[in-house]
Amino acid sequence: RKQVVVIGLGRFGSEVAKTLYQEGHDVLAIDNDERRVQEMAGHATYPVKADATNEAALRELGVPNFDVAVVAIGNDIEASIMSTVLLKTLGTAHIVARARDPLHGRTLERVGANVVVYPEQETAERVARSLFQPHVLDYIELAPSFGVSKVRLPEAFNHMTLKQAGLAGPRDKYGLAVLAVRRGKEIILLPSEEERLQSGDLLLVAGRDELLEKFSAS
Amino acid sequence: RKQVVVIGLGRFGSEVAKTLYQEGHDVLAIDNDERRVQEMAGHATYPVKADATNEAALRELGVPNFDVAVVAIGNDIEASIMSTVLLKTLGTAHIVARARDPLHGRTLERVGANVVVYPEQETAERVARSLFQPHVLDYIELAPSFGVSKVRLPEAFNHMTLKQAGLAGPRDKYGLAVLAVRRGKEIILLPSEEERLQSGDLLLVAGRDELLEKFSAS
Ligand SMILES: Nc1ncnc2c1ncn2[C@@H]1O[C@H](COP(=O)(O)OP(=O)(O)OP(=O)(O)O)[C@@H](O)[C@H]1O
Ligand SMILES: Nc1ncnc2c1ncn2[C@@H]1O[C@H](COP(=O)(O)OP(=O)(O)OP(=O)(O)O)[C@@H](O)[C@H]1O
Repeated sequence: RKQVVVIGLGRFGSEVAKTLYQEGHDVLAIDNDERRVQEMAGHATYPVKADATNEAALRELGVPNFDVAVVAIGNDIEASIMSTVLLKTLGTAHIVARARDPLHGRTLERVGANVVVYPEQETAERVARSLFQPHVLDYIELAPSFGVSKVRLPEAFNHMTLKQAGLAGPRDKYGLAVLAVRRGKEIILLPSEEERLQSGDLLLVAGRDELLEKFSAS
Repeated sequence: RKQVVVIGLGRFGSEVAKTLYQEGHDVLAIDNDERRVQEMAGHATYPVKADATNEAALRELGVPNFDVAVVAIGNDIEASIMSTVLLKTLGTAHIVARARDPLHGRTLERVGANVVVYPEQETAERVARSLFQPHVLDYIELAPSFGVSKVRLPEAFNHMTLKQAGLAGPRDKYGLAVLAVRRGKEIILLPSEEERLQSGDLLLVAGRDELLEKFSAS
């Protein structure tokens, strides 16, 4: 059970606060917009109206006692930066701040943010990359040009074994390793090449990105 | 090489357009704010100033010829919905729309959006979940409570074999399967239990979420 202060309760900040609260942590949720504070009722431990660029207000709220803070102010660059400076001054060990653009992000790092996130840009890249790969549900990069994808089985492979499908390993037709298969509620780790695939299966597939693309385009 | 129309060039839309353009696709990037259109110069095939709620303007721009559209208007709910309705009318086969909240999202689906995304909320959940798991760099859910994490090797396991570390498989101490190890530029798929781990290694680990948490908290 940890204690986190979240500053700024727009879409990003309120969702951070709600998720942390649901995970059982103590969340002090700050915004200077009364309406946003009220919307957090029941979704955070302490929703409170305050100006996060006011050092006295932050001290009064006990912010020096928090180890972790998330600065979720996205548009008001000045408030985002000043709030981060204050958190650093008050001894916050770990600060995650959201930035509008790379210059804003670099500035936040300079004044003490440990982690900078770009919510719109991150999601945009995911959307752009998945736009023409409807079978690919998720992806982790393991190395440049090499990753692991969660892929919906293309219809063409229904009823084939991994071997028949050319998916029996990196030396097989598609050059991919199927690390797991999820079928309904069941998870099959490291399936054998005799595993018979079924429509609706989700596959965890590792391999070079261009090979993954060829396979998911089937 | 595909053709995509992106409507709305804020942080989300401009990044979608830029990413698609860099991947070699043809991108028609529309915004009714002249400044935003100019910022796209060199980053999209055709950056153009237009009101996306104006059917005649969209026809004139050849939008009926595009199969895929991304509606990236985040704040003006009315414009977002009307633009989606128009795209549907003009025959766009696949529409991805960004929504401000679930009600907005449901409405977009009703009027023809095939996929709805929530950039701020998606990133917020990722940030909240990774806040207290500094070793976990990425995660794919395979089933509820079961996933695959990309994890930085905790220092405590430096120089141990997978077997010595208790990571030799789901029946071993940590109950996890190590599917791959990345060491520098090298990727070892399905490592043997004799594989000796080194500080700096990235592990692809599969298992129940609470077991993953125990391991990454080491
Ligand atoms: N000095 C401040 N003190 C406290 N809260 C602030 C301060 N300045 C801005 N905020 C709050 O930060 C929140 C997020 O600000 P932002 O300008 O990013 O709004 P937003 O676009 O609604 O956010 P999102 O993109 O997350 O939906 C707002 O609710 C705003 O009231
Ligand atoms: N009717 C319209 N026609 C064309 N463009 C529009 C229309 N309405 C809004 N836009 C554009 O959509 C873009 C995104 O709008 P939004 O209100 O989400 O701004 P934003 O907060 O800057 O976006 P982001 O969160 O992606 O940074 C803006 O650049 C705006 O000019």
